[in-house]
Amino acid sequence: SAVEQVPMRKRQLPASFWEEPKLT
Amino acid sequence: PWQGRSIASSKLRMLEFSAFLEQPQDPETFNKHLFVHIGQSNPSYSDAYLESVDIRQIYDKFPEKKGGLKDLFDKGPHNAFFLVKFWADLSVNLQDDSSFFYGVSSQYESSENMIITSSTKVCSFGKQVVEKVETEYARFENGRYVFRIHRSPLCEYMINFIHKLKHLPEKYMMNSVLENFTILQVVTNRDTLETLLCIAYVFEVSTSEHGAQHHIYRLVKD
Repeated sequence: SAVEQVPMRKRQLPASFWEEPKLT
Repeated sequence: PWQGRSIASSKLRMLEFSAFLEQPQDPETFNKHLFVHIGQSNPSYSDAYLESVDIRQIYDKFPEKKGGLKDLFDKGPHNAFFLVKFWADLSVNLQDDSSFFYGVSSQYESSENMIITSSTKVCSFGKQVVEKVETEYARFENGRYVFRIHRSPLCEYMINFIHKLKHLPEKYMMNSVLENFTILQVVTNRDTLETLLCIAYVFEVSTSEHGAQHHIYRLVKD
């Protein structure tokens, strides 16, 4: 796979992927 | 309206999902702690569609051999594929106590009467380490068919994993471990072998005071 061993932070993922919702 | 806005294909919709710990307080009461939870939602046509993630970005986090995520997606239907990012709530005291119950409950609904098979694969560095396969029959309720996997016991591997994770002193260490921990759930029509839902789960530890959180994405190949 082209993305093997690439940290998740360096992958093309939506910004929301790293934003924990603060809802109850 | 739930198609594209919640975990639902044209054949099956997930209503609820939770992994939990029940700790007895006394013979009549117990505490229930939710590690992860997807509650009932009722999206409307005015709600936005789920964001999408290119499935190729996560291939290596899940089994890649024959029958792996790529093969499943190529087989389709593409509207059955989702990614869930969980922020798990580990703010609970764990003790080795045989009276504790670790379980998973989930519910689904369909307009079709069928028998479903749910395969749940726990993966470490993209390789399957344990799999649970469950078969559920439909119950006709309120004009639709409902499938309940109720209080399915968490396997020893998962209980040990949670305990080891809890022993790490810092959240960034837990997240570092969780970077290579994933779960793939595939729900299939037992008789036709059609994929009804395929859900890829990835994890971080919650920093919220409000318990477990999640984001849901559609998996696509642009």
